[in-house]
Amino acid sequence: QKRQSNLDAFFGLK
Amino acid sequence: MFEARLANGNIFKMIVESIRELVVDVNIDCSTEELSIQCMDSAHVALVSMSLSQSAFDHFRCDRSLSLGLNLPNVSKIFKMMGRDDTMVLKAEDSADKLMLMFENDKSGTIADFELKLMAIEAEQLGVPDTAYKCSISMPSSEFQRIVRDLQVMGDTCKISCTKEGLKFSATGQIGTGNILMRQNVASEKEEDHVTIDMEEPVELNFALRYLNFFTKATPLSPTVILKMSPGLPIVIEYPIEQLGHVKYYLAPKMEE
Repeated sequence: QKRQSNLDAFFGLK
Repeated sequence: MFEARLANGNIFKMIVESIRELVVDVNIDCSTEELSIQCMDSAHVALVSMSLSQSAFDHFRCDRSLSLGLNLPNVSKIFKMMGRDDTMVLKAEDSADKLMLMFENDKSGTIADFELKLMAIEAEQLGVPDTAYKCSISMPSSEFQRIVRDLQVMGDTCKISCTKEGLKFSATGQIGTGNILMRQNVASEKEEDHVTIDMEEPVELNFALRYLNFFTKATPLSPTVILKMSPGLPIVIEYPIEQLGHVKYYLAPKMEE
């Protein structure tokens, strides 16, 4: 089973 | 005062149609250089990054950078009243609380004008790092649309792997597994049919087909689509708009539990 990651982990909020 | 005139208003309509199911309330940021949108979907799984250069417009005036807060489904309803060949004019005062949209049909001489109330949308600006991707693939956008549509039958997750064999799309579900392998093809005369695969190192990532399917709404904007991948990073799916701009989608991968 694969878990959906989200972009906050990759793109820092400015 | 912001005022922009686009002879081929249909381009802007297609941009709205390509993102309105993914991001609902967005700020269209107007600067002297371009109109741009950067917005994540509500789940923060996908990011839309759109840019349309001032050079796309026959007339472009932006005295002061503005953010036009709009509800895209409402904007889409207004564009249903624009004729295919209409010129589109956007206009807003600096104290922007409303946006004027005008559609001019040169042949019939009719002019339709609409006024949309603007919304104050809290925009979280994201730092999207510039990445040197390990794999970059350019392929016909209609081909990518067909692959995504076909694989949705097989399951909800698409494994995209780029190896020296080529680019493989796979999906597994209740009824079984489907694989579509694309190889480099620069032989066909029509540039638009070319598949070019630049692979620095093999990459294999998993993505939700539901999101990939949303992204293919941008297919009418560009005959080609560019996929960029690096191990463990979000994929970038770019639809160039001639030399005038682009609609880019970033999608976070699905990780092994």
